[in-house]
Amino acid sequence: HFPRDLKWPNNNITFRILNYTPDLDKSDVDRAIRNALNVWADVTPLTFKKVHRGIADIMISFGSKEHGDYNPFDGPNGLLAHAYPPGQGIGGDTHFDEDELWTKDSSAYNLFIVAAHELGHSLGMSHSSDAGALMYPIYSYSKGYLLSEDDIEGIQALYGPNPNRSKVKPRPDAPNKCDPMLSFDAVTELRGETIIFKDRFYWRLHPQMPEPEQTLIKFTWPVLPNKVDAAYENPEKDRVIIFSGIRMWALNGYNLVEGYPKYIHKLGLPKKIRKVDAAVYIRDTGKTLFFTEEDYWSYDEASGTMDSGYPRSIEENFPGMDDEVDAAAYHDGYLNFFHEHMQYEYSYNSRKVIRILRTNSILNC
Amino acid sequence: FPLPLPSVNKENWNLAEKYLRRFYGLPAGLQGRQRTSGAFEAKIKEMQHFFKLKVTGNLDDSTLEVMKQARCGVPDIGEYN
Repeated sequence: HFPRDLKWPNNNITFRILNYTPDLDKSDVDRAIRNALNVWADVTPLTFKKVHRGIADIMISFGSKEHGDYNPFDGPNGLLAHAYPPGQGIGGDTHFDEDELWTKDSSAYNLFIVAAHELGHSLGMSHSSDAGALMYPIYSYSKGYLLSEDDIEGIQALYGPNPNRSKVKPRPDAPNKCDPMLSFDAVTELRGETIIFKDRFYWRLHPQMPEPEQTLIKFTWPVLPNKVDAAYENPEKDRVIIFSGIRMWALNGYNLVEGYPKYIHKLGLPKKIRKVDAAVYIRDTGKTLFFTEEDYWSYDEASGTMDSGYPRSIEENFPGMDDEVDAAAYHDGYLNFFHEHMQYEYSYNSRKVIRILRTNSILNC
Repeated sequence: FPLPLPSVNKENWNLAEKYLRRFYGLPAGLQGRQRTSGAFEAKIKEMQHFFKLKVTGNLDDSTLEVMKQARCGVPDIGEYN
């Protein structure tokens, strides 16, 4: 919240759209604003009435550079918008930077998402430090339900819950890297960095960065799904393959490769396999191992075919390991298997587990 | 007081200064060499703490990367209170 927990004294709030961006149809702007207000109305007793003249509680406008409030915008990118907390006069007002390109989709800055964030300020919400919260100050595109637990707790602390609605299921908070029970969804290398997927987020570990960096998957790759099951890098082909359900995507660096998604069955996996739990490329053999439930498969990258004699049992062929794997990585003859909150360092040559660590030890915890 | 890292060029330094002035109330103008620099470090630390970066007070790459991302700018609420 803002200092002194600023809020509107009553629950019936008026808004007025003073001008429109030329980037979108007028009706699209109206819809984006109304939907953004509904995000907050769904979880509070607040109602929003549109007015067409006079002073409204929330005055919405598009402007560029200095636009009348001595808080200038800065041209394209950088600052996207700002809004004032509840109060008289300029209080509650929301300004969008007209120098941005406003869109309905993910191709540029999505007006609905930015409006939902700004209108949070207009209602009394300050910035959240939870990277998954709508009130996090950095823009990221996402589809589906916008509010996190942190957003809902914040707004309901000011106005209470919506008496006419059953409790909505908020987005979970961003995973905490030092949670002792932390598990991973997928781990891969990407041109010397390590990328760890967990829920809607990924951590990026760079040899020159002292701390892992947590980002929403959608922030970097809007077309990827919110949940990644497995990922691996083939450095010879400079490709990272990302798996989610029966589909897979390919990255070249941070860019998506055209022609994807493809079905995982194109790799030669049988149709009964509906997801890959983990994948890892073994540089020394040129093979990629796919882990599915209690079994694993071997894929020959050079010929692009599955090796015969598979699937094999994980438990029998990797002595000392659990029977299932969440994620796997390979470094200098060692396979690191991640399962739930444990990490198993397996020597590929001596064929045994040589160390057991916490999963999040890779995140400096 | 901390010196800019070798990798931090003048452009990045200016960007950081502008960012901290706008969002973290870094005082504008010179206020004596030592004091300005102490304020700069304190504001970087505040920003690093909020974004859950490693709190060093230095303008490192991950700090600069966050500063360069598109964001919301909440105006100073003091001006109309």
